[in-house]
Amino acid sequence: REKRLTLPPSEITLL
Amino acid sequence: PGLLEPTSSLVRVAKSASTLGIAIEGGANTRQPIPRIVTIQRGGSAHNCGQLKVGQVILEVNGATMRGREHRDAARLIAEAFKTKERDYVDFLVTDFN
Repeated sequence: REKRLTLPPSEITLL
Repeated sequence: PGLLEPTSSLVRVAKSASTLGIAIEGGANTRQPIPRIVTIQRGGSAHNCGQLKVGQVILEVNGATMRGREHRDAARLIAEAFKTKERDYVDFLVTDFN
């Protein structure tokens, strides 16, 4: 069975 | 620093423009646990430097590790490194290996 990613995506910050 | 990252390289970005000009994503507790460069803006210091690339992962900034830092903390550290008048450059340890 495929393992699913449970971590959320990240924000993107312009620096 | 960086000894355990055989593909890493140190890039010194001179503060040649009023902005650093990179966008980063990722940080601890996200799908991208170490910040990654997603954009390099034309005309910014990073673009002028010519050695940073989209897709590279930022391992250290001025010798400070990015590991374990949440996104906002990593972004703040980079912003402060660019803002400080103590140095006219920012050192990035980056790797192409994600």
